[in-house]
Amino acid sequence: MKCAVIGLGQFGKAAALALARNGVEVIGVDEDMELVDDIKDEISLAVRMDATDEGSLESHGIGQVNVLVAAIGANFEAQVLTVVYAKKLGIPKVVARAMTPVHARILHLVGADEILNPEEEAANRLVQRLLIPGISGYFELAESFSVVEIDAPAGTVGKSLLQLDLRRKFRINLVAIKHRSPNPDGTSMREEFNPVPSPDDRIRFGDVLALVGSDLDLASFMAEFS
Amino acid sequence: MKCAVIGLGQFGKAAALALARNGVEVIGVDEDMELVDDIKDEISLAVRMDATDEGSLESHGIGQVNVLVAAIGANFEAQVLTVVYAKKLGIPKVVARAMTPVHARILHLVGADEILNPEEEAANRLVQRLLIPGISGYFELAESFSVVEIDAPAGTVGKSLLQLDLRRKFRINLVAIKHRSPNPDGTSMREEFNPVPSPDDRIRFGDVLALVGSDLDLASFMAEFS
Ligand SMILES: Nc1ncnc2c1ncn2[C@@H]1O[C@H](COP(=O)(O)OP(=O)(O)OP(=O)(O)O)[C@@H](O)[C@H]1O
Ligand SMILES: Nc1ncnc2c1ncn2[C@@H]1O[C@H](COP(=O)(O)OP(=O)(O)OP(=O)(O)O)[C@@H](O)[C@H]1O
Repeated sequence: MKCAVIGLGQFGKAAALALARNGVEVIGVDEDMELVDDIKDEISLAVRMDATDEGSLESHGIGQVNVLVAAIGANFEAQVLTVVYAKKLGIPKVVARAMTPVHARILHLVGADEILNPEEEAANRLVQRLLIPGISGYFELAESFSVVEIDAPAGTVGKSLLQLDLRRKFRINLVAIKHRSPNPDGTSMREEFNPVPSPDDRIRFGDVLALVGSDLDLASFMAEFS
Repeated sequence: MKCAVIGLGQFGKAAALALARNGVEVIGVDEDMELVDDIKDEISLAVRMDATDEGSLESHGIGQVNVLVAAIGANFEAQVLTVVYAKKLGIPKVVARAMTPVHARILHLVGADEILNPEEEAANRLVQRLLIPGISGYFELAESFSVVEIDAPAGTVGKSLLQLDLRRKFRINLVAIKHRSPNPDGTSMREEFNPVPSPDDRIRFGDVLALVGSDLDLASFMAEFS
């Protein structure tokens, strides 16, 4: 797979490096020579150029990639032009970041196949974690239906999964249990991960439960056992 | 709950607004008057000030919040000082963003309770989605163990969950099925979400499966049925 990353700021650089680590052929582009220099030993090709120079994009082989990640930030005009030219060059998949829903809509209209807003998504996930104490992970599968990782509520400690009967009582699926226990030398904690919990497993104090269910059902479960 | 957000860039502003939408009392701080002005009608209190002014933080009541989100970006010194002063003021929970693992380590050492790197996390999630075609969602529960949303592989279409026997054969938990079907008027698609799939449910073409399992087991499942 061949991928172009346009804009090597925090997001673009992280994407370029992660792709390269996974064996993808990456062409990185930025108009800032320092950023191009920093990354050139870690990806296939790093080019200092203005991404809004259509001829330059083509002559550097950008048109031959399977995926282009448009990671320019503040300069919206350059971001839009990048997406437009990428589609003109026939690149099958263009992923673009957008600062706001309006920017996202515009980028969709000019051809972006997928839109991301890293800061907004991270902020929303953080807020979920802050609003519900004991939540250490949160991922929305659908409107009001999510995967959450929560500290085992007090009322569940010592009970077996069979007793809790989460599926029937709460329509909640317990997909994994993380158990923290002190290392044998007693100087640090280690984490045991149980991805296939069985009915006789008991919840222990300090366990983190990975649960899937509707937000309402998850809330009733936590209310019942807190 | 009372929350302070220091730095109203993309991430800070999104966090402040999301908290306020959820009824949290939010104090937003930035040294840029324009950003303070933009947000002042949507949160409890917006203050233009230098967050590294300890006295100023205290006199604006920052010390009374339950959670402080340190969302300053490029100015690392200001970010570090913000975390240090927040802990000095006795704020129980301080969440800080960090640009790199080294920055994260430093912020942890000076007292940050939780570290985020929105751009890096988004980039890693994007790369997962790009590397495995048909993945529309990805969330890591633990090292090499995740929740994925994938287009139903060709080989599963028409089969029932009982036949697929995912749990026993692949140690995979199918937690939900999203089914896309045309609206009755035939002009658009609607999505049906099945959060409690039963053994007789059959996979239909175009379904998106939400699966939980180890990366290896998920890969074998996809290899078997693609
Ligand atoms: N016309 C252009 N051609 C090439 N690169 C560009 C162009 N315009 C901007 N860039 C580069 O895009 C990168 C990201 O843009 P910018 O710094 O504005 O966004 P950001 O939101 O701060 O990014 P991040 O959050 O990823 O750090 C910068 O490194 C910048 O040099
Ligand atoms: N000492 C300070 N006191 C108050 N606010 C500050 C201070 N230093 C920086 N800020 C503010 O922090 C905000 C975020 O910082 P910056 O713009 O450097 O980060 P960023 O990575 O571009 O942020 P984002 O990705 O969230 O847009 C800016 O709005 C800036 O004005």
